[in-house]
Amino acid sequence: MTLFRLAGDLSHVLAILLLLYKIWTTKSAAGISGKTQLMFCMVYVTRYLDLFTSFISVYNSTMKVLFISASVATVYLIYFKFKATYDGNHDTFRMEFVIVPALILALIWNYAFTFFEISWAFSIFLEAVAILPQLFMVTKTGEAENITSHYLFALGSYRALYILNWIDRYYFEGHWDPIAVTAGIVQTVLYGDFFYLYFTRVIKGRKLQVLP
Amino acid sequence: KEQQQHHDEL
Repeated sequence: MTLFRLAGDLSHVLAILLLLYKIWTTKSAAGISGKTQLMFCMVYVTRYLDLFTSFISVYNSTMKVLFISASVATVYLIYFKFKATYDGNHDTFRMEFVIVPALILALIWNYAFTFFEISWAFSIFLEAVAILPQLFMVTKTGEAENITSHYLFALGSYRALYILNWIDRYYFEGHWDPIAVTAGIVQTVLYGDFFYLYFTRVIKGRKLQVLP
Repeated sequence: KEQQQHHDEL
């Protein structure tokens, strides 16, 4: 495992825990897109179907269990425990606009036409765009709380660090995964605007506000 | 082996 990947994974864990921490301590899901979290939950479940069929390492299995359980917990907090605080009326992005294309693409572009491989490709494609409802919500309400901004930054950094990991693996191991790399680049590019606002505002101690 | 290699990341 490359250092970039380890840093990426830790950034991913940090993002998930930050979000849970925010919702739990403020007892509120305000400003958080339930749709994005629901799609991330679908991403983990459809990608980690191999949890019981192919063992890679204790590290891999632990992370998979952590991602699935933290994601299910997040969805539960948003849609059940703190449902009253969830801004459903600002969370207007249509999930089928990304789920259907991700599924169609997975049926066309996969490493083998098997249930596991199609499910894996679907999860990779869906992950690339699952953040759209959240970014759309930030744009719509015009701002994000600082902790939500830190969450988005950690989540964006995760795939950006994976890109460095893929470059490293390509040069040193000859490893190249076109599906993951393509989706990962799209995923990172989607955070472009947000990264800019994060560095120019949040880091300087201001709240993240999108200009009208 | 090829298939395994694609799924060693998270």
